[in-house]
Amino acid sequence: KPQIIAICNQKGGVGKTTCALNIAAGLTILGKKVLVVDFDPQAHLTYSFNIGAHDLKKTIYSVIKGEASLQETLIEHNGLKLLPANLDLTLVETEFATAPKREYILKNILTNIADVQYVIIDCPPASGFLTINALTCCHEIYIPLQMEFLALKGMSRLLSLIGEVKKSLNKELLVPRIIANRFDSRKKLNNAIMEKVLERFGRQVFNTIVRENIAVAEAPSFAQSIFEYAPKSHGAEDYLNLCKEIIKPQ
Amino acid sequence: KPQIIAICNQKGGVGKTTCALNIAAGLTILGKKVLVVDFDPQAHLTYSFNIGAHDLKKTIYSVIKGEASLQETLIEHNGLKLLPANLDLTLVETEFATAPKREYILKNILTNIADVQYVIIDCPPASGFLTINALTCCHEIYIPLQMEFLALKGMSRLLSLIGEVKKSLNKELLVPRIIANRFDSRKKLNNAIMEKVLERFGRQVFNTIVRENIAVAEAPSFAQSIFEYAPKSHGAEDYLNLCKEIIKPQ
Ligand SMILES: Nc1ncnc2c1ncn2[C@@H]1O[C@H](COP(=O)(O)OP(=O)(O)OP(=O)(O)O)[C@@H](O)[C@H]1O
Ligand SMILES: Nc1ncnc2c1ncn2[C@@H]1O[C@H](COP(=O)(O)OP(=O)(O)OP(=O)(O)O)[C@@H](O)[C@H]1O
Ligand SMILES: [Mg+2]
Ligand SMILES: [Mg+2]
Repeated sequence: KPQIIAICNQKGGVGKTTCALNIAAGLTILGKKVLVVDFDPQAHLTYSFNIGAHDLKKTIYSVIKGEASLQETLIEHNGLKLLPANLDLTLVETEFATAPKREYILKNILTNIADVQYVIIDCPPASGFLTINALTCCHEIYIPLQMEFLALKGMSRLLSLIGEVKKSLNKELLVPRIIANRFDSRKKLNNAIMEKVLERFGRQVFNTIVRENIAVAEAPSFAQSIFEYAPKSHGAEDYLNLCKEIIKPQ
Repeated sequence: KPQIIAICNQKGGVGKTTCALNIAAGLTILGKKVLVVDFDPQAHLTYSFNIGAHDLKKTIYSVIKGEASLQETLIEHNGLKLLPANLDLTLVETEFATAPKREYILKNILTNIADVQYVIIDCPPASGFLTINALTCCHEIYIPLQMEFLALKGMSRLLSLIGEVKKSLNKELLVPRIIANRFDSRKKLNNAIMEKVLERFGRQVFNTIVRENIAVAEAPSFAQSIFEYAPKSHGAEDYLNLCKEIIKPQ
């Protein structure tokens, strides 16, 4: 049975998609079988695989609606599997608005997954229907955080949402873990906020800090992970170390 | 009657809030009377004014619900007015879900505004109910864009939404203008994408490019605009030039 990890943060642009892509690729390099799920209607993860999301006939939406099987919808790419998305995914909130157990629709389509050791879910910048579904079906949550103003503000909001989901929808949820992203040690602001985050969250923060690295931002335009695009970069080094931390038993 | 400008981009973290804050401050410095509207339930603009959004009794939600007047809800700060938000704003989508003319709820509360020359609206990273309301009530749209992968992808999506709003809800909408943000001329990626954006959008792109500048990211943690925090910085220079471009008759 796979370990299911949701990558969440309702703040925009903190690196959810970048982490989903590179963690999935790094775990694959370390020999794991990975499924990465695009759970954002904006489909940036899907586009990062050089897939024209808007032209796809079968996406995670089709699987949720029972119009296609998970197997026929998955796309294989460089040794890992992608469950793609596109704008159709915006329809689920209204279509399932009155359905009982509507917080379990993602969990239901992932239940019978076989031959996968990790499922990584990329969430949208919102704390609504889709994110709640991801929080309901995962074993653990990774929160990418940029060490800037309002990072902590957004955290309290997200933590109280996680608390509510743990209480009524997913009692097994582990304590969320924080990925410090786009860190630039020359920036006073990054250092000051990092200090506060460590003070407040201590061992919840991954030891590996993902540094600001232009190669990380460039890789998706070549439909590559950081490992394929710039294997010797700081970005590749940081993401590989992060993945080693992920698979190490805690 | 004020000029109403919506700052939109469904992509997260591109600088909508930062632009709203600093454009409002810059226009104020240039002698204009400005109201800045926080239209994001995450309330980062409100927090940037050092206001504890979650503790507010009166916010834009109260005005929309008719529970408070606009006048008593506005907060004056350094010569400009803020219409604050907090998480209550997430309620409007469901509460007005079946209301006729629900795309006009923002327009309605801004109709009788007096003694204001510019209204700047900060939108959330989504293309849903709130953004549609902002697009319906504004005269023009500014789109902050980071010159990175997927910037253009997101643009096509946003432009088709704007097209739909123009056709059926706001026929007077002007062509949107693009603010290049966080530009770093040493980055090949920024230069390459900028070239594509200029090629496709030409005169829709503001001449002023807002450069990557750490002072811009630091200023809100001191509840200051870039002008108060670092008046001699590149950030202050760029935002002031942007504001001069804004007030210049086109
Ligand atoms: N470590 C890094 N170094 C440099 N650039 C980075 C890094 N991590 C992310 N980025 C860049 O930051 C931008 C935002 O990242 P990304 O799209 O992954 O964030 P997100 O949280 O998924 O955004 P959204 O909320 O819109 O879904 C992208 O252009 C990405 O390439
Ligand atoms: N010109 C700039 N130079 C340096 N940092 C910047 C600049 N513009 C924005 N930033 C930083 O980028 C981050 C994202 O900016 P901001 O919160 O304004 O984006 P947003 O589009 O409003 O995000 P969201 O989609 O979550 O509402 C912030 O930490 C901000 O301080
Ligand atoms: Mg994303
Ligand atoms: Mg914002």
